[in-house]
Amino acid sequence: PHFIIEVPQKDGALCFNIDVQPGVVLNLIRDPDTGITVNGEIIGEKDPSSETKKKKSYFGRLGIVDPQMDLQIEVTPQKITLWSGGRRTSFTWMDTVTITQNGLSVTINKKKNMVVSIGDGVTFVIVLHEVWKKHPIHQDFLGLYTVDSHRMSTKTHGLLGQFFHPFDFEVFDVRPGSDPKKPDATMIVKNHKLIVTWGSQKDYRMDSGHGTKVSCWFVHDNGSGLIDGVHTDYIVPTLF
Amino acid sequence: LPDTVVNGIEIYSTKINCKVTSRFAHNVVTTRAVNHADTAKEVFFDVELPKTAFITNFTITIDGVTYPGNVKEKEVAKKQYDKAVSQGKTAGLVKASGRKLEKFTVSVNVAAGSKVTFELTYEELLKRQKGKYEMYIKVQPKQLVNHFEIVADIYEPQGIKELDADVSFITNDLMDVLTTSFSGKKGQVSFKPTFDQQRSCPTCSTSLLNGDFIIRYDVNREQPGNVQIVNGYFVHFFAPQNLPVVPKNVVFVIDVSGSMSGQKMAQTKEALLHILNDVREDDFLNFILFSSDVSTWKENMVPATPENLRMAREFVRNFRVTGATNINDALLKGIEMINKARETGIVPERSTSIIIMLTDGEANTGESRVDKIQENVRNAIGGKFPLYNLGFGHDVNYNFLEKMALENHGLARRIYEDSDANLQMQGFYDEVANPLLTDVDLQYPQNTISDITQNNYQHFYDGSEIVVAGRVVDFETNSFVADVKGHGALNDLTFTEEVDLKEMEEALKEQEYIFGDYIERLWAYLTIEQLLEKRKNAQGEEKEKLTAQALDLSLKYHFVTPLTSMVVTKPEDNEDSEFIADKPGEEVKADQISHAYATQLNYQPPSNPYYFVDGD
Repeated sequence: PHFIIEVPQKDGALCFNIDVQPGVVLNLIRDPDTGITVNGEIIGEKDPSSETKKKKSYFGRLGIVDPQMDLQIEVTPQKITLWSGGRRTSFTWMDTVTITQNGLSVTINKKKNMVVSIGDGVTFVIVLHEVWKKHPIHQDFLGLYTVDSHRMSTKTHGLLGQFFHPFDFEVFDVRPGSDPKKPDATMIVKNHKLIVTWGSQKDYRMDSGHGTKVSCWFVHDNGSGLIDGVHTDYIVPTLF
Repeated sequence: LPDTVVNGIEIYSTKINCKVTSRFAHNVVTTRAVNHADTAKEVFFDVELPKTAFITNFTITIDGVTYPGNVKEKEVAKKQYDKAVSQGKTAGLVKASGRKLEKFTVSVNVAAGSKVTFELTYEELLKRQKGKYEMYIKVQPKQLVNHFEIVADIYEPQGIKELDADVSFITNDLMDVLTTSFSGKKGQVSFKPTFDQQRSCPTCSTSLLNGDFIIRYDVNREQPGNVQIVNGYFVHFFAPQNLPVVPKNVVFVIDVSGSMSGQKMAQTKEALLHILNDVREDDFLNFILFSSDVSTWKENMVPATPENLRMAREFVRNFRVTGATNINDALLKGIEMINKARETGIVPERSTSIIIMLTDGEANTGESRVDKIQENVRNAIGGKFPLYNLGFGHDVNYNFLEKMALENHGLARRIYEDSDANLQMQGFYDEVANPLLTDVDLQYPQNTISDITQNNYQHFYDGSEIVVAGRVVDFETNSFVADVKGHGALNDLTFTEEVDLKEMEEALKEQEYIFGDYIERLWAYLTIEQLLEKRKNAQGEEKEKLTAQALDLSLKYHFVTPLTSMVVTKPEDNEDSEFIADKPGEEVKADQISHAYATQLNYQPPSNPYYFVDGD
């Protein structure tokens, strides 16, 4: 999956990919104060033996937990399941439904996306990416966007959560790269000096089919140097 | 004479043709017969149809001349009928027959060598219960039939998920001629036994086709609802899946008066013990017993813990019958108990309450005026939860129970005094045991629609379906949005269905498979059904208004309802005489619901117009 980190104070964006094996669960957000946690399980291509140049991986299962609300949400491209107080309610992506409960609001927009708002100030959008059912390689997957995190604590961490707090970076020495359209540059971030490449990724919030191009400085090698520690530090045993 | 000819009459064919489109069933039963005798013979035509169905047409064709049925206002038909009765030449056509059926019977004299064709048409909206729609056909040809067939074509725009036929008289030999198939939106059940396959034994001239032919199916439910719009009418089917069950607080109010002794009480106890096995752990319950006095099992509602359920079973096993029937105090006690449990927070906030009363008699002690009991109960419940009344046996005042249940958002059911009475009670409980949503409100754009049927329900039960129909009056808009709001076990839900009218028009161009304006007729059927139900509780001007509306629709859409009759002119002895097809009502007492009708070939009409006892 690709990650895009918007940095409004720099009027720019940073991107990186995380490539891990299907089945691995990554921690995306963890707030020790509120207990809100978001994890994602990686899926790969339909046929792992197919000879594609580079194996792509996506999020195929997302889990959101809010222990204060005794709430768990599991989302897959097939269905959406809510547990509240240990009791289960499930929906499909064919539903258009709004679920409200003591400050929680979940809206499923048929075959497009779902918006999860926990209290006032925490809102995630999960986008459903549908591919052609008979596609030989690819399968349906999910995207996660944090559109509001201002009620999450400053201790929030995770592959996405660590970027909820303001951070600084500097890019200089822009120079031609191996692809003339994608110049390289040097970036100083979190006390690391990195070689980054100018490129683009897509934001699918508005248009889950085509997406909107977002230009960004791409950090190589699973976000090394940009993320705290290494990407394998974010592997967790289970979705919940 | 060959086996095909019995008493000079050959039944050339009997065909039962059913077309179901979006749960709305249009059934045509056709029988063709020939009189091979040298003299005129009487030919009979019997059909048993569901009580929930409305007859829409009947014709007799003799030697190419068709005598149609005309649906008229009951009073108008009655005058015509009275005149004919005075000449001794008429007969009522429809009688109650068993629990779920009405029997339509007609006979005509057919001249030697003449042919006769009978054709009866009836329609009904199939209701979803326990996850299935069920279409019931009673099969009982009087003799072997040259060409016998049942063909049911089902068209469901949501796609058919499962389809089965359950035939009580099926044998290995008949398995080959019963076919069930479905694919996508279309399904078919076909049953075409050959002449020899109909024989009850290889050398018999009697038919083994005698019993129930039940078609059950369900549709795909990728979405919680489905809206269809055709020719200016819409129908919205709503049945969400996979929602958790809302905990319920149930008070069973049980009649233990003297008349319940013996088999009735044994069956009631058996049913209650079975129900206690199905009570969910997060439910609350209590029992109120009434005869001349009222007593309770526990002072307050109690949770259905294993220990409480054990004690409840012991209580059920041990209570005894005695005394008279004090319905008023028993119900008021139950209502007070539920209200108190709610006010004091004994029961969870997100839970729903219901009272289920079982009685076999009339209120005859304490407050015995039914109007006053109704008023007391209505005021005490205040619309907050439903009351369900189960009327057991012959002597129950069912109309009173039904009125009282309906005005408290519940319903009444008869429990027929029979060996399976316990199963009838359990069956009813199963229907209401799993509420998935409460306070369900189906909303449509105000300026776009008119004449909608009931669009709010206190409960949506698992395995059932809510159906709302109406007229679309604004065709300028391209999309039609339906919102359904309800309270679930854990949260409040709003389901939205959006339909693109142009896409819908394209999708429903498979019109050749669809009979006529099925949504319009479905809307008319549902509207009449609900108007008739409301009318049961209405008084004065309101009742007149509801009656006029229901009558107007019954006449317009040619439905034989409790407000209309169908007059069939019968050609006989060169002189016309008349039949009347009426809809028998619920007040027909159980002892008049006789199985004898099923074999009654030589029906003799009574000398006075008994069959005009108003059906509602």
